[in-house]
Amino acid sequence: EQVQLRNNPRRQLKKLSEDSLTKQPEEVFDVLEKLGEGSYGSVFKAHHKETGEIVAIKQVPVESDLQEIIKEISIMQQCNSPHVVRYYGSYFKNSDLWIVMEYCGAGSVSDIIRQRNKTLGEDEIAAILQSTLKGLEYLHFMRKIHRDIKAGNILLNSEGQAKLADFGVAGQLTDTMAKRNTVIGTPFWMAPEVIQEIGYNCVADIWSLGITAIEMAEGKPPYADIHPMRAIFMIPTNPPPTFRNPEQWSEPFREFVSQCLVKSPESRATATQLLQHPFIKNSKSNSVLRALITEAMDLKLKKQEAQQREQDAEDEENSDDDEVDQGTMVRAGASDLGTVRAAGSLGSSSGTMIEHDGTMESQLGTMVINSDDEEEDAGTMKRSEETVQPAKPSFLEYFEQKEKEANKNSDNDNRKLPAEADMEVIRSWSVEELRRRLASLDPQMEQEIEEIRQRYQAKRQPILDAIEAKKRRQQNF
Amino acid sequence: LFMKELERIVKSYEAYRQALLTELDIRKQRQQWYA
Repeated sequence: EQVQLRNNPRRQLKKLSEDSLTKQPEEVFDVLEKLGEGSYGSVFKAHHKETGEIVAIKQVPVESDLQEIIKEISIMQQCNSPHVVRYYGSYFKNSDLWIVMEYCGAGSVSDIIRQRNKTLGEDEIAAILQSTLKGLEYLHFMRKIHRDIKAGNILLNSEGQAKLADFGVAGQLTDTMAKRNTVIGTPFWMAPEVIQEIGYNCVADIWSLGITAIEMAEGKPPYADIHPMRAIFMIPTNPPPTFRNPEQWSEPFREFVSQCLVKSPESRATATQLLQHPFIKNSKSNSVLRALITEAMDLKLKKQEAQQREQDAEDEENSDDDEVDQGTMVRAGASDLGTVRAAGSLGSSSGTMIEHDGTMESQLGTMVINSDDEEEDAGTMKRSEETVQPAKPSFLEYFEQKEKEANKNSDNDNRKLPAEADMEVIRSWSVEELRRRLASLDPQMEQEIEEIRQRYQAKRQPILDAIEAKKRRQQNF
Repeated sequence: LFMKELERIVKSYEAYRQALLTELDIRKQRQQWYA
């Protein structure tokens, strides 16, 4: 917990100012290199002129499924944790939506493994898992499920702090809907209960974390050599996967993974419990990741230089190939596995098959079976009791610290707080009432967003139709 | 305009959520204290 506070960067961009947001994005940022190509747009590294800070900008075509982008923005915006990638603001530029986010210099854990062509050691894994667990503990406290935990979605900043990224398929649990039923995620990392469609809650992320631990140790998740659709059948049927060579790994690490990979979600450990596990408790500080990050960044730079030289030589070649990233914010290579999405949704990249190490690995988009709307009707879902957190979670300490800071410089904080009268009303409510209100927030917000989306769409449509008609007329001429 | 409106909505909900969460947390801590 101490580390979390101490590692907080000295001067951090919190949010883009109102003034910045009214300007053209090019006036506010210098767009630097392209970091990657996602399933729904490109990610660039950019320099925020005012503060000198480096940010990541995701450029998404507006004709994409806006609902999903809004969801991603909304989830990031609701999060305030050093272990969740921060959202700074958005711009509309021509036909693209620019989403400005925190930049994580070292890229994703899977990028690092690939760049170094080396799997990670136990010390490194423990340090990454600790930060990731803090992010998950926070997220789960907010009753949000990430649903796509894998090395490709864990980003590291240059200080070695791990941050959860890519909330495109994340979900919110409410009190009336304590379990979700949408089959979502990336096949090899998906928990048995997610695949079985029997309803799942936050601990589904813990299963994926266990698979990610094996991925970091062995370079790929269990069943990676078989077709993902077959893996989907094997995960619920077979006993929980283990290491290929268990004797290579320490007892605490094996035990940690076995606590994540418990098939019955009721018996699976929570993020808060796992933070107390000896493998995590005894982990070294983020400094163990420094060498690894430096090496990966050097290799990336060398690769970029070599690519640049190549490009200069054969000027003609356009590097925009068919390779599809899976929504990772930093470029992921061909060996990464895609999140499964429904055809027609943002990542409708399903079906591309790639050859990797002699085995076929499917590049599937994010798979969504049963939409969340349908879940609302599922009356049989019963409320699952959240685990009682024995120790004060680290993020609460972080909040307290943040609150203190906020009180100190309250004039700098442009976030509007409910009026004192509203606070009085809130204080008068019972715990049940507070929970009920909290649970109804997201559906209310989604409804409001949908209403304004429809309103704007109604305004936009005649203009678009007119443009289209004009274009057609010009073509006819 | 759409993004502005969107941001306004999300911001106000976020502030409200934070207030509810803080209040819930205070109640929880108080309960633990008395327990």
